Order: sequence, then C-alpha cells, then structure tokens
Amino acid sequence: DENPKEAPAAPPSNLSEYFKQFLFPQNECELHNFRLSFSQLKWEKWIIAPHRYSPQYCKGDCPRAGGHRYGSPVHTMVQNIIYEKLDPSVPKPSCVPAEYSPLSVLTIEPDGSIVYKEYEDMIATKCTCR
Amino acid sequence: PRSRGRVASDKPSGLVVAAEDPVSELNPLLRPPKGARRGYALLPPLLKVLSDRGHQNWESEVPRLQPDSRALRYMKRLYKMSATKEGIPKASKSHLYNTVRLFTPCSECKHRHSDLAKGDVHSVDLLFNLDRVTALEHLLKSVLLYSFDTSVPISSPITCMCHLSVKEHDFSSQVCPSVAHSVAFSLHVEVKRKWVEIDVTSFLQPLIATNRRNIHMAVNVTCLMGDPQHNTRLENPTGMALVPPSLLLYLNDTSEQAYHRWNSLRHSRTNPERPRQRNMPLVDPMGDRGKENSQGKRASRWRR
Repeated sequence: DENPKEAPAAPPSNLSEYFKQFLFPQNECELHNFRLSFSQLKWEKWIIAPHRYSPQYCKGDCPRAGGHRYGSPVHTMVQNIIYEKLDPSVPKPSCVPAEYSPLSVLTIEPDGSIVYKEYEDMIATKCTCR
Repeated sequence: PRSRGRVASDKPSGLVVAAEDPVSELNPLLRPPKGARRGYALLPPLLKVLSDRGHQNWESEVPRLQPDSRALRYMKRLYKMSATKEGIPKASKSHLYNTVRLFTPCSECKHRHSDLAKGDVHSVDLLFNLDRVTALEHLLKSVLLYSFDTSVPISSPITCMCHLSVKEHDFSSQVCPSVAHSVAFSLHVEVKRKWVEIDVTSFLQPLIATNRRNIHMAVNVTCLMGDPQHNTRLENPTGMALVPPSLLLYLNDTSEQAYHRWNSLRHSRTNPERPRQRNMPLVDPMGDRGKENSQGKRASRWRR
C-alpha cells in the first residue's frame, strides 16, 4: 500500500463476473490424440514395427493463475504477470508436454542388418504450462 | 539457439546423424558433435523430413539391403515379446537390453566337409561386419542363431556339438583363416524348436569391447541323432543341412536418445508427480545406495 490515502478498492459489484477471469479457459491446455502410420511417411519399407505410432501432443490455453493444476512452477505465474503488466513481447506460458513414454522400433539398417531399439521420449503422456 | 545463452537442456543441440545420410548438409546448429560417426536408425530420416520443406516424398534415400527372411521372422517375434502392439516397451526384469542387432554373415567361406562318418555335417567360415554398432552401445549378450528347417519330420531328438573359432582376419590373403582357438559347445536340440541360440558372449566380448568392426569366425557343427542324456548311442549324422547362422547382439545403448528403463523405474519411485527434469544426469543403474552423505540427508529431509 504505497499511498495509504488512496481509498481501498471497491469490492467488485458482480462476484461471479470477477471470479470468471480466474476460471480455467474453455480450451484449456490438455493432451490430444494423434496417430500416424509410418506408411504415411513412406517409411514402411524400413520401419517394420510398430505399424501405428501415437505420439500425442499438447494444445490449449494456460490459465492465468492456475499454476498448481499443471504442476507448473511459480515462475509460470510470474511470466504471465510480466506478459500482462510489464512487457507483452514476453510470451505467455505455453502448453507443452511434461512427461513422455518410450517407443520400441524395429528397423532395417542400410547394410541389411536388423535392429530393435527402444527410444526415450517418443510419446507425450502429460501436459504442463511453462 | 546458442546465441541466447544456455540451451534449454544441456543435451547436445546436434542430433547424431549417420555418415552416409544425405541430411548432413543440415543447419550448422544441428551438425553432430565431432566424435559422432554413425547415426540412430530413427533420427536421420526424421531430420530429413524436417529439412525437406514442402516435398512429400520423404522416402528415406539411404538404400537398404534386404534382410534375410528368416532373420526378419525372428526379429518380429522378438519385437512381439519385447513391446506392446502400440510399441511401448514391456517392463520385465530380465529385459535389460534396449537394443538388439541381428547381423547375417556378409560372406562365407565353405570348408571342405571332413569325414561324414563322424557326423561332421556343417562347417563354414563367416564374416560379420559390425559397422552399425555405435561406440555408446555396450554388449550384454551375443548369440549365434541357427534356424532349423523343421519341415523335415525328425523322429528323435538331435544332439549337436559346435566348435567355434575366431581368427584375426588376414586381409592380405582372401584364403579362409586357419583356426586360431576354439571353444566347444554342446547343445541339445528338441525336434520341434525352430531356432537354436548358441551363447558366444564370453567369446566375442573382448573383440566387441575393442570396437572390432569385422569378426571372422569358423563354425563347425556336428549333429547326430539320439540323445546322450538317455545314453542312446549317437548314430549316423542327421543329414540335415544347416543354414549359416546369424549373429545376434543384445546391447545397452547408453546414449541420451535411448530408453533407460532403470532410470525411469527409479525416477517413478522417488517423485512420481513432478515432471522429470530433462537434463537429469543418468542415474547409476546400481543406484546411489550407501552414498549416505550430508547432501543425501538434506535431500531426504526435503523430500519428507
């Protein structure tokens, strides 16, 4: 309270309107399905398995204040305040994957040998705001 | 981008790309670190798709020799045992490998058959080229994989004796290498089994550990009818032709891109709800048991 003389802010006339700004956005940040087959990339000749691959993805708006819901650090809210109050050129927090699961792939190498490999971080399983 | 200070995660910003891959003319930031030579099956083509803006023909240009159909059948079977239909690796204690490579011999040099009366059915020299094994892939187990053609009905079990010998490959003379040293295996093949794995780990470990690119071995398999366990006399040879074996390497890929199951097992136990830190250093598979130090106590206090 830098200037105590100032009258305290009047309570908002319509509380429900006031709280609406803190509600979660309609299209909030969440995990979306996406499934591809390697034949769409014309790779079925050398990627033998799996036939289908669902990498999933994260999409949606991040709530202004809701850090806790996505396991977001406090920095996320700070970044939002910077964007809203100080410098709009700083981007708002984005909806990004927070956790992944691996994928096993069976491929034919250029020399004709066959390799089974397990790759880290190939399927998004959880989203967060950062 | 590096110009704005530290990269988000201290993973090398470059991706490892295969030397023969046409994608090497990539944005310099994506150039692989100097030491990287060979690529991972999946990354180069992904990079190619990203660098081929607009084109639809994402056909991976790297020509691929067609693998042996039996080998393909075996690896598909291994895939089904190791991963779900969606491609998620199955969690199992015995499954410590995250990479399995199957090599078919690039050339074989037929030995003359020794006296058939002793049942010496099959001896052959094989050359395996292991160029695709990367420096970060550590050998866990290696086997010679024999496939038996079970279309021929065999009345009784077969007993085989296998002699294996490896020789420094003398490039000057293309003549088959002579025997350097050999190890005898005896294996008991049930009639119905299609595949027989002969464990040669102890044999090949020193060669693969010294990053040997070409492995030249002479394999001599003698199979006879009858079953020594039931002291039936070993009679005449089975007369069954053996297909030259493939070499199977079970490896632990220690690179960032590979899936380290002990890492995720350990991580999910400690703090399941917090998303994993991307640049979390690889956890020692033996765990940090016993390293009780002040930092450890502070961390456990913090966790409480």
